[in-house]
Amino acid sequence: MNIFRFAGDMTHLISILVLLLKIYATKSCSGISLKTQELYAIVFVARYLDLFTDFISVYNTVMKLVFIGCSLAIVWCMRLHRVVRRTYNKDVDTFRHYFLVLGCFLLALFVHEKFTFQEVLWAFSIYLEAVAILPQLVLLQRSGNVDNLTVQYVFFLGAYRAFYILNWIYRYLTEPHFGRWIASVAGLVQTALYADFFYYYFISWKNNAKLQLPA
Amino acid sequence: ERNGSSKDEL
Repeated sequence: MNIFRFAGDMTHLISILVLLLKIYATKSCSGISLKTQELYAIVFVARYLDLFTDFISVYNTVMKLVFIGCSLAIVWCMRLHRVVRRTYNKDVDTFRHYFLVLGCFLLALFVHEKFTFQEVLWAFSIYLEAVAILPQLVLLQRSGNVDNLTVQYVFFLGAYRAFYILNWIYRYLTEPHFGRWIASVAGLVQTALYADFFYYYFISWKNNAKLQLPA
Repeated sequence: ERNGSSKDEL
């Protein structure tokens, strides 16, 4: 465990807690893409299959349970909570995310570390996580100005993967045979997707204006 | 935690 990875896990946790706070405090999920939340639930379930087979550390197990639990709770809230579900605006959340699932699964069938059930699903979850934010970014663009908590959610989510890239560089330099190419390349793609969002977030923060994304 | 093991990251 290095400081970059720990910082990444903490910002990832913060992003999920910010989202839960927003939904719980405002009893509203306007501006949040249910499709992105569903993709994240699939990412965590597909990636943490080893939860009960490989014990790595208490920290690892607890964090996996928290991530799976929170992502399923958010999807449950947005789909079934009698108050929150009415604030979900499905006609702006129109990204066809099933194509993302299919594309990532096909890619995982061809590009993986080992051709085993767990490894293919792990690669699938890595690819899917890289693109899972797309429905949310499309929704932000469509709805123009959005509330701060949603923007902070995306911001922390981007920061988490940026920390992980520093973690992979650090581990590559310090551990002899550390090769995590699939996660590193997908992580770079993921962080690049956020880069333009960060740019507009920084510009709006500098001008102390509301976030304006190009249509 | 087992270091360098394949899937020790979240």
